Amino acid sequence: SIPPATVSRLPLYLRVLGEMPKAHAMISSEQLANVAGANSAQVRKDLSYLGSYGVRGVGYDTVQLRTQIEMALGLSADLVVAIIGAGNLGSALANYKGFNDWGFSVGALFDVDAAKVGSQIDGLAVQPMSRLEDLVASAGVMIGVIATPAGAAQEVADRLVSAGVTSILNFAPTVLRVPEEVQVRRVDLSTELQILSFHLHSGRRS
Amino acid sequence: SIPPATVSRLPLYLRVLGEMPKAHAMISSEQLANVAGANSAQVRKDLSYLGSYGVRGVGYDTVQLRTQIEMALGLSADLVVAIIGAGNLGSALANYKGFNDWGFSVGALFDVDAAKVGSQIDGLAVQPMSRLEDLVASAGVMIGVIATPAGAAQEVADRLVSAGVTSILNFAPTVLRVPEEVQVRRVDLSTELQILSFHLHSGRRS
Ligand SMILES: NC(=O)c1ccc[n+]([C@@H]2O[C@H](COP(=O)([O-])OP(=O)(O)OC[C@H]3O[C@@H](n4cnc5c(N)ncnc54)[C@H](O)[C@@H]3O)[C@@H](O)[C@H]2O)c1
Ligand SMILES: NC(=O)c1ccc[n+]([C@@H]2O[C@H](COP(=O)([O-])OP(=O)(O)OC[C@H]3O[C@@H](n4cnc5c(N)ncnc54)[C@H](O)[C@@H]3O)[C@@H](O)[C@H]2O)c1
Repeated sequence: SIPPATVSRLPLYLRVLGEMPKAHAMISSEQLANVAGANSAQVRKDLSYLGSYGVRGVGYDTVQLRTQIEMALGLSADLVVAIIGAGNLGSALANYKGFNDWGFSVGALFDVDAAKVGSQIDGLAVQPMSRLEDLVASAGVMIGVIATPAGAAQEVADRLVSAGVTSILNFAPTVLRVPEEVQVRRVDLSTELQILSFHLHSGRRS
Repeated sequence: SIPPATVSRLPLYLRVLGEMPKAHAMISSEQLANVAGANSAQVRKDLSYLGSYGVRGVGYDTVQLRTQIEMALGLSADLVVAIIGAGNLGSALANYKGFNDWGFSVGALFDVDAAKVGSQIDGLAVQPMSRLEDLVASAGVMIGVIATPAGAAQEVADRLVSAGVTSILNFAPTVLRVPEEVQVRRVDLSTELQILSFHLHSGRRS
């Protein structure tokens, strides 16, 4: 099984491979490491978990490596995402064209605010929360994205989980409690800014 | 000096302390661990780097601990942020009231699109990129937030760095090359979704 740190680096290698010119048939672990901001021994170790071993002095076949990473990440199938909370952030996410680049598509948008329900964002109508369970089923939603205020996030997570969703991307600044088999990734803007502030502050001190 | 993994957990402890009712004078490492999704030995170790040792059986003073973490993260002073790229994501960030909760304020907004320059977002006018250097200086910008397309991100980072900004939060899906003394944090939506996809895919297999 692949260690979590390796899993979090695979998307970066995939992006680097996607940015290579088509004519670039081979890539070395040094080149991958250089662009991905990792070290080449770590790259070789990471790729070995996919059963991918480069040829010494020649490197890895870019097309084959890309397919192997896509398979490992399960990107070969289309993954449907639901966004809960059609406010500032939720609507920016719904408008985001980048989803499709990696096989993700927004299948449904939800909000509790009656004034937002029925409005269209990038061709998709905002639905009331009362329809969450049946739309998650009918649209085949695999991932729930939470873009509600922090106070509503837990209740939204509970509904997603009871509707059968086992993957959650949470933008609300709160720690969610979910059953063991549910995966949650957090994106917390204030945490990122506070970590930057720490380095500004300790840099000044040193 | 405080290890990076500890630094990345401090904002979480701070959020937990902020959510405690005022009457809650003491908090144990178990309580902090429980809400922050960490383990209590890790919490005690993390807090020891701040010179904070709880009293066995009693715990930590919540007010004192909060002040110690804020000091360590350098949150006592107001930190000014500039957002580059006033599109979907940039304008959602500019409208985000959560910045102020932690002492961050948006001091300037920039865009290359002449049609956006001069428009107001949450009371702040979008400025042309030609004014980046003088506004970074006059507004005292400490952190640059990049919300431009990936293709423009490196050039924007270079301008921020040459204007004296040493902290960057990058939302564009590309790896930035910056001098050693510049801190960059990445928030990459597609990486988060791909990691969720990995678990969906490997969960199905097991
Ligand atoms: N805007 C940003 O740039 C930004 C950045 C980082 C984090 N966040 C976080 O993302 C979340 C959303 O932020 P925002 O700026 O979009 O806020 P917002 O107020 O603009 O939008 C929140 C939306 O959620 C809806 N909502 C509230 N309760 C709900 C519920 N129970 N079920 C479904 N929908 C519900 C509201 O009606 C509203 O439309 C917040 O938790 C915020 O802290 C936002
Ligand atoms: N919208 C989202 O939800 C979302 C989510 C994750 C990541 N991102 C990433 O964030 C970035 C912005 O996404 P978006 O959806 O807001 O795109 P957008 O096209 O709506 O906005 C981009 C803005 O950047 C401006 N711009 C372009 N080149 C510039 C330059 N050299 N200097 C200054 N401004 C410049 C454009 O004029 C535009 O206003 C992209 O890199 C995207 O991949 C967006």
